[in-house]
Amino acid sequence: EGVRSDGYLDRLNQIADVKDLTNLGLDAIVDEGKEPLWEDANGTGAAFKGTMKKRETDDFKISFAYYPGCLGNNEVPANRSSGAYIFRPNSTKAIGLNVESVSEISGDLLSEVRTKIRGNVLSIKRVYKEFDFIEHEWLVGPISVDDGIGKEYVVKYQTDIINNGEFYTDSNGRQMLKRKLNARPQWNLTLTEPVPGNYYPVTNEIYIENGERFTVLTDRSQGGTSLVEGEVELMLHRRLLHDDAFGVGEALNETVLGSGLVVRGKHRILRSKDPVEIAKSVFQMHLPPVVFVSDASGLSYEQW
Amino acid sequence: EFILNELKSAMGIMQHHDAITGTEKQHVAHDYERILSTAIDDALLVARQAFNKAAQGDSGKAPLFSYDRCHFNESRCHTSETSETFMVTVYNPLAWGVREAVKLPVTYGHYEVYAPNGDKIVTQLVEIPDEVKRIPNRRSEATHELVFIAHLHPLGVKSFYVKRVSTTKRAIANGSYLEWISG
Repeated sequence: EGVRSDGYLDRLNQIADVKDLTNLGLDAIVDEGKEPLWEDANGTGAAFKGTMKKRETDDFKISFAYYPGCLGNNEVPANRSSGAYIFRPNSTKAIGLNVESVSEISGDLLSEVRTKIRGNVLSIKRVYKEFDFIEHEWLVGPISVDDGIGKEYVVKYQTDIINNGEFYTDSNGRQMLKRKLNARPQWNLTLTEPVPGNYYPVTNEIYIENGERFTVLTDRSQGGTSLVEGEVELMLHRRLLHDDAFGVGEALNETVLGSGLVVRGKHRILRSKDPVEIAKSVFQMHLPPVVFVSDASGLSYEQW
Repeated sequence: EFILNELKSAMGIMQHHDAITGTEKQHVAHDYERILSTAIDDALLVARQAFNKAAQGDSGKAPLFSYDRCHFNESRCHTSETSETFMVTVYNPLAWGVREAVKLPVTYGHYEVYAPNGDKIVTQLVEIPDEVKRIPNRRSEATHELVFIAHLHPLGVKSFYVKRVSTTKRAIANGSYLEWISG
């Protein structure tokens, strides 16, 4: 309470001081001020860093970015628009989104860091006292298209793992398959679309490893890749203004009350290498407990 | 059975690749929403009857509980937002025991949650982010989420009793709130 500042350095110092207030296994969510809590230089996007007391290696950054959609007349593949069927950004570099504000909550059951990010993005990094995983809840949208450009939003998890361009995604919920950047196992590959050509379906799980392992479980099917060493990238939301001429005949531009849709979901981040623990977590993500709420007016505790 | 068949039928339609991926035309998307939403609402009838049957035994009394549809993806639930006391029934569909955080949209206040053995359990009140409150078309009075951890048996059902104790107490939300606002 009362810790506020307009200065960047002041902010870092204060956050370092505040770490003792967290009473969970979450070790301050910041790392004693040795690294910037967030960074917005070079347009690489906003990030914050987290460490957990239980596992010193739980150290990664989360940032958000978007790919501007391609616009073309669809007459030849080179003029294909990004649309419902086709992910075709007009740039190989995603545009980073900066942090607007950060807040922190700590209590008896959970601690979380809420990061408000430019472009209608909210990122909540959450640690439960009882659970070993880190939960990343994201809320994206409505995506603004006032500039006439369709956008495809992604989240990036940046780690120190040297994965040599290799990452693993599940095969429609069955076995995990190894994916290699700019490569296919059966033929020599020349990619005309360097970003989408490296995107793969993620029904449940995507991970990178090299000694240690960084796994992200999704709560729904998403597209995922690892374009940069140590990074896992997942697409969260899209709003596009042009049809891609693959049959739907409409742009992927859904609205509610005139504004774009808001999507809200969760990723579960695991550092475990135990296949049983990971498999159980996958099931728990997809078959969570069913919760019924019923009015109990007139029913006392004793009667219950 | 015919009510459940309606939901099974709707789920069958939702296996279409356009429904899965969202590559259908917009009016088709709305039709899918209509079919699925109606089927879920109707299937809740079965849940209501089943739970009331279990709760009443053979007494034949009038139904005790009504189960309203909660929209947890928008942090809204009419019953938990408006009732002073409510019951939370949690079913674990997995064949092993799990611990899961249950989050109930509520208005600001002091709440007590009791586990099936009658013990009061630890809870935390967490403010719902403004970004969630601003979701277009969201109609809800909920300002916070009441969080507790449910320990569930394999394929087990547990019932929790929630009681709103006070609405005026200050500093009810247990936990520290710290905010930095950027320049």
